[in-house]
Amino acid sequence: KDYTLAIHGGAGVILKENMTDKRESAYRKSLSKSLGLGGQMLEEGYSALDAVQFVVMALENDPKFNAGKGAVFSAAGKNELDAAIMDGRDRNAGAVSSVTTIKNPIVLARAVMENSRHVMFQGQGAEDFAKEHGIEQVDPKYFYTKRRYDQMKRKVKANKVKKHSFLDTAETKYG
Amino acid sequence: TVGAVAKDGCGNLAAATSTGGLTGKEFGRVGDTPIIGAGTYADNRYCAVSATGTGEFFIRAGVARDICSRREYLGESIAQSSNHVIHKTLTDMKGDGGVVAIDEQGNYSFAFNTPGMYRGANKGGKTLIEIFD
Repeated sequence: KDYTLAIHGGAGVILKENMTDKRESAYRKSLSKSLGLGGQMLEEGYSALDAVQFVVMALENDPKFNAGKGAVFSAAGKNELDAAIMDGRDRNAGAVSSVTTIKNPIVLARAVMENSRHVMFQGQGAEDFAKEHGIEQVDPKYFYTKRRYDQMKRKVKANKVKKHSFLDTAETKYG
Repeated sequence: TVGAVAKDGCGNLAAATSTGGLTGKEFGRVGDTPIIGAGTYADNRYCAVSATGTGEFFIRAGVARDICSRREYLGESIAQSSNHVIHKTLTDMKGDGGVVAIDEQGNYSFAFNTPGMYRGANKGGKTLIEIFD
């Protein structure tokens, strides 16, 4: 029982008035499921590293959160994903950025940490490394959700009107 | 952005963060998540941190490593260090977002300067889930 796990699903302009009971309970349910998964792993003696990886994978697979499936779109209409993992035992770390076909970027980040002499791979290099190491790749369409695509369209339209500022309001700031 | 920090039964710490970035971001833009020391950091001696927010500010402030450094050099608690870095260092730069952080004793802290952060904790089976400030 001597374990602790803390998780987040993103911060931002999350306003009570925008949050329906149904939506709030859906988010709470997802957070509770991830906490339960991670807690059970730690209870069964899995490492902190395994627990954080699998908890983040669960959240990446949940389209409500801005990571993996359900990620926000770039202005070019693409999902460019980033992830990192770090082991407190020896401060070893792995990170990937701007990947577009990796189903669970946190899995690739861990492979970089454990199977390469580098800390970070980006873009095509990261995708090639994934292929060499059998990390699951998907068609970029896998990440699509209408909600996020519509958010991007609104944002791009708004930015045409006024100078681009990523310090915008509403949840588009964090996707 | 999603993230997790954990202390296991052997006293080891770890941190993990994953994101799609910012809606409407420019091609090739990378935020703090994959930058070790900005959005993700873990050191068994002091703390593990996972961040979410406007990445540009977290990179410039080196948020995740700074929270650990305040514990290392000033001996602050995880609550003191994470709250200082979010509510002073980051806020003074006009940055916004939040962190989940944990120390080597298994104490955890949520610190954020936005109206809400999806967050939860499980300490030895006792769980807590919050969304709003």
